[in-house]
Amino acid sequence: EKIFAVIGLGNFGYQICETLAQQGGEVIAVDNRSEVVERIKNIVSQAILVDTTDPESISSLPLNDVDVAIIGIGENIEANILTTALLKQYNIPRIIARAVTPIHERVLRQIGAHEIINIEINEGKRIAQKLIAPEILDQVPLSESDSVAEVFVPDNFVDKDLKSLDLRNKMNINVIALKRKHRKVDEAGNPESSEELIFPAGDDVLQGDDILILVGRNKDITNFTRVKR
Amino acid sequence: EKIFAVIGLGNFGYQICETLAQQGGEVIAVDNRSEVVERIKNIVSQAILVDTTDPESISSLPLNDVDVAIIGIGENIEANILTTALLKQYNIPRIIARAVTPIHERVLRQIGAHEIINIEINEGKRIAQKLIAPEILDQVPLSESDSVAEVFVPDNFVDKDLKSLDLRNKMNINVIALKRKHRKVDEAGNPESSEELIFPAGDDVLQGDDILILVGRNKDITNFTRVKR
Ligand SMILES: Nc1ncnc2c1ncn2[C@@H]1O[C@H](COP(=O)(O)OP(=O)(O)OP(=O)(O)O)[C@@H](O)[C@H]1O
Ligand SMILES: Nc1ncnc2c1ncn2[C@@H]1O[C@H](COP(=O)(O)OP(=O)(O)OP(=O)(O)O)[C@@H](O)[C@H]1O
Repeated sequence: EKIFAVIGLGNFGYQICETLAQQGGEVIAVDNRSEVVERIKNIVSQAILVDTTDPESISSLPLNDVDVAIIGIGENIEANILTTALLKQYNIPRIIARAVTPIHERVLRQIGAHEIINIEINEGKRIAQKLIAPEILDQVPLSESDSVAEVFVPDNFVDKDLKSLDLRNKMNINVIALKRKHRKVDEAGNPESSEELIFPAGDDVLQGDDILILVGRNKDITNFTRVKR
Repeated sequence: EKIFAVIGLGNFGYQICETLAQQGGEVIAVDNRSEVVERIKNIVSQAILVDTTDPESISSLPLNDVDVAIIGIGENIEANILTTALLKQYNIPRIIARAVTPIHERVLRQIGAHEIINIEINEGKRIAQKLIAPEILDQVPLSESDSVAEVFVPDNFVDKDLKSLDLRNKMNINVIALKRKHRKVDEAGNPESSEELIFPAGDDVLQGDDILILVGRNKDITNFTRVKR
C-alpha cells in the first residue's frame, strides 16, 4: 500500500487528500495554516503543521517511507518551488508538482519534479473539448488516433438493427455496447428508471434514447457525430 | 456553429479560448486587463477590454447571438458573481460559471448559472483516482456502475488466448479491444515503434506489453487489477 504526502491544502490539495483517503490510501497532509490542518486531521492518517520552505521544519516530517509526494501549493510559486527543491533531497521515488505557468513548469522540471500538473490548462482543454463536440458525451483516447466515445444514437438510426446499419464497413466505427434506459412503474405506481449496459447482437434494434459506446479512429468518430440527426 | 463568450482570461479562461478557437469555434474573449486582451486578439474572433461588473460596459458587448457564456474569473469571487448576475439579463441560453468554494457555487446556482465548474475539485479527484489505481491507465464511466478501462495485461495472462482465459464468465469482464506496440526497423536500421488497435478473436494470444481495453462493472474492473502480476 502506497504512502502519499500532500503538501499544500488549498482547494486542490485538500480534494486530493479527501479522495485518496476515501479510496483507502494512507495520506500525510501538510500545510502551514492551522485552520486547514485542523479541518483535515480526521480524514487523513497524519495532518502536520509545517512551513515546507524551511529546511529544518521539513526535516521533521516522516518522509522516509513516502512513495508519492504531491505539491499542491498554487498561487505561491516561490513556496511551491522551494518546497519541491527541498523534497528532492529526501529520495522520494515520485514527486508530482503543480505548476501555474510555463516558466514555473520549466523550473520544476529542472529541479527534478517527476511529473507536473497544470490544473487550469487541463480543465480548460477538457471543458473546451466538451463544448465544441457536445454530441460526444464522453471520449477517452485509446491511442494517438483511436478513442472510445459515448454518443447519442442519431434519429435516423432509430428502429434499425445493427447488422443492416453495417457501421463497421460503412463508417469504420465499432459499436461495442449500448446504454439503454428502462422506465418501469414500481408497486406504488411511481415511475422508476434504470440504466442497462447491453452488448448488442446484429439483430438488436436501436431505440430512441440509446447511447452508443463506439470505438474507432478519432476522425471517424467526429464524422459519425455529423450524421444527420 | 455556436458562438462562445469567455469572460475572464486567467490561465483557465485563456486555455478555453485557445482550445475552442483551435477546434474551429467562434470565440468572443473578454477581460479588463489590456495585456491579456492584446495577447489573445489574434487567436479569437473578438477580444474586448471591458469591466464586466459594470452594467453599462457589459451592455456594449455583442451578446445577442452568444450561445454559451463561460465565466472563467476565479479568485475574484465578487467579480465572478456580479458578472454572472449581469449576464443572466441577456437571455444567453447556457451560462457556465466557475466556482471556487461550495458557498460560491450555491450563490451561482441561485442567480441562475446553468452549469458550475470547480476546477480544483475536478482535477483533485481525477489526480487522486489515478494515483490510487495506477494499473488503470484510463477509465471512463459508461453508467453509474460500468466503465471502459485501459489496463496492462497481467503477467500470468501473457501467451494465453482469450478463449481459454474466458474472462467474461470468470471475471465478468469484456475485452473489447487491445492495444499492441509494433517494433520494427526502418530502412536505415533505426528502431521504429507504432501502436495498433486490435479487435481480438478468441484464438488471439495476449503478448507481454498489450494494453487491454475492458468494459465491465466498476467493481469487476477493480477486481481485475488485483489479479496477480
Ligand atoms: N510555505 C508553506 N508551507 C506549507 N504550506 C504552504 C506554504 N505556502 C503555502 N502553503 C499552503 O498551500 C495551500 C495552497 O496554496 P496557495 O494559496 O498558494 O494556492 P491556491 O492556488 O490558492 O490553491 P487552490 O487553487 O488549490 O485553492 C494553502 O493552504 C497554503 O497555506
Ligand atoms: N471585473 C472584471 N471584468 C473583466 N475581467 C475581469 C474582472 N475581474 C477579473 N477579471 C479577469 O479574470 C481573469 C481571471 O481572474 P482571477 O485572477 O480572479 O482568477 P484566477 O483564479 O487567478 O484565474 P486562473 O486560475 O484561471 O489563472 C483575469 O485575467 C482578470 O483580469
